[in-house]
Amino acid sequence: APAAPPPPLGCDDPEIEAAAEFAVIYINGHSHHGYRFALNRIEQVRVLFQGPNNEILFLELDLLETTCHILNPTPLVNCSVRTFAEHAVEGDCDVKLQKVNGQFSVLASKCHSHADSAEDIREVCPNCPLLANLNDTDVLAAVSSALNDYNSKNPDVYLMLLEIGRAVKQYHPVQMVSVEFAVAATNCTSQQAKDNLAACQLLPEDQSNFGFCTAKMVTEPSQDLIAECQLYGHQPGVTYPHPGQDTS
Amino acid sequence: SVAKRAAAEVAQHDKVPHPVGFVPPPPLCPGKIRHFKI
Repeated sequence: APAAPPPPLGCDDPEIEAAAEFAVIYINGHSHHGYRFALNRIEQVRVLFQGPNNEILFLELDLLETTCHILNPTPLVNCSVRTFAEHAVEGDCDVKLQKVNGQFSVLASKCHSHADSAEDIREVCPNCPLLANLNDTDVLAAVSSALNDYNSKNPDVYLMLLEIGRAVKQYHPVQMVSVEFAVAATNCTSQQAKDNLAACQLLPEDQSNFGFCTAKMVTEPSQDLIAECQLYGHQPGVTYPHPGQDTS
Repeated sequence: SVAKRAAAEVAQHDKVPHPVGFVPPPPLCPGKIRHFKI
């Protein structure tokens, strides 16, 4: 009698979880902008047996944005998930993998991310700050002021903006813009940048040094600015596609 | 409609009642939530 088909695999089955973890590493490794994502839930799984030790797996994954920018070398397990009150961002991914002799490989993946709805946040936390558009004029002003402030206080290496990661605006108890943005070291000091900014270039790939800044700019009732930046140091093989190069 | 009713009755009789204390297996998907649900 033909062998009974194997029992259907569930979304919490260790083999499926291993496939999902492999898929999340692949997704983060192939993303060039924004933040890294962590697995929140395996929504659906379909398995097609291709033969002995050969399966095709279709996974529907529910991910959540972490606080680690894509250039941050911190291991994903140490990256905390953005909390609901910080206006969480969810990623939905469909991933097709193959498992041959126990080895996974990703054949295709498609993801899209979206912030939690403002209504959801307001319902649970009326005064929580909400995500702002990255091209909001207050956001751009906060980023520019923060980077200028940091560069003026750390004159040895002039840092250049790579991308704004996220921005939230709040109006209670003070009016404040909180921003996060990725930066890179250049071949200039702050003084050289002041004299001739056009001569300042990002360091070449074999010396690249990326970093990340967070800043809070209070605009009412007083004016105040706090900016902090952290450079990660050179990470061999880690590149950042400059606008225009990146096709993704 | 007679056939349908009959079929429905037969199906009902054929349906084997679960034994007392039967606990249906948990759904295979979606899986557990690791952080929180948006």
